Amino acid sequence: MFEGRLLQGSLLKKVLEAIKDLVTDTNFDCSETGIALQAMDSSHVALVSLLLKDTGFDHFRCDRNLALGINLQNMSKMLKCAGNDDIITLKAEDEGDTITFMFESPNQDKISDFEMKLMDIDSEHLGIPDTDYQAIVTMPSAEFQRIVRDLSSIGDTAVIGVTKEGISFSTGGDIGKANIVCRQNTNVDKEEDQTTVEIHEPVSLTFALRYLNSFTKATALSPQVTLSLSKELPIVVEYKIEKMGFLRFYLAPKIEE
Amino acid sequence: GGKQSLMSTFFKPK
Repeated sequence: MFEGRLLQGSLLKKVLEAIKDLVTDTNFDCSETGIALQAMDSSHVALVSLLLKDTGFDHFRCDRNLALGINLQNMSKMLKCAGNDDIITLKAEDEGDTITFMFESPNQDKISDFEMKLMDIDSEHLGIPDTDYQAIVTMPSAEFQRIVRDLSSIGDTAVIGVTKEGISFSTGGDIGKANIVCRQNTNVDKEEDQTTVEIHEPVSLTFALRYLNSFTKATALSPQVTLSLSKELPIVVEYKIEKMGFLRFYLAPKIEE
Repeated sequence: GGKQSLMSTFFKPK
């Protein structure tokens, strides 16, 4: 059987809110090392990769590798019934066709049990090679969310450029154009408010803003976001999940004709 | 700007 008990149940709630509108049905791959998920959106332009390590769970047991086929909208509906401070336990039998979610209130005075049917999803996984990216920018996640939202009101594609100065976001549309530059900034009190740029090669790529907007639904997961770019490769937008793993979004670039 | 590429251009099925 598989069982995972997560003291910070809100993390799982936030993960579902971040991916339920991008991916419809996917397998949660459970093994003794934790829970992993890899899925593309319906247009195969974006890819989501989630890792929740077993060590991040208060209790974790997985006797046999299980691929739990789940409709994310339905799982989100059930997780919405959990309180933000609830402990969430996921459970599934090896030969079962359901998954159960148990929510325990902080002082254990309310225990909820939800059971959801599993689906048979034969998903193929893509091999994502380890890459030494030409540019890696870490910045406040709320800042990135704000920039993407603001640019989306002006245009539908963004040119993201990274130089040693910093990272720039540009767009244009019917009403005009916009360009936002965030400089490297390490002289702030809290580390999480820093913007750091690790650059090996200046790089500039073009992306559809509606996907970047969708990725920023994960902002609640981490105060920082890391953007990794390399010429002619998908951008990686990564939200680290403290002590557990990460939620990564890959977005294929738009190639000039 | 430009033509949207697909994920399968960059990452191959395992």
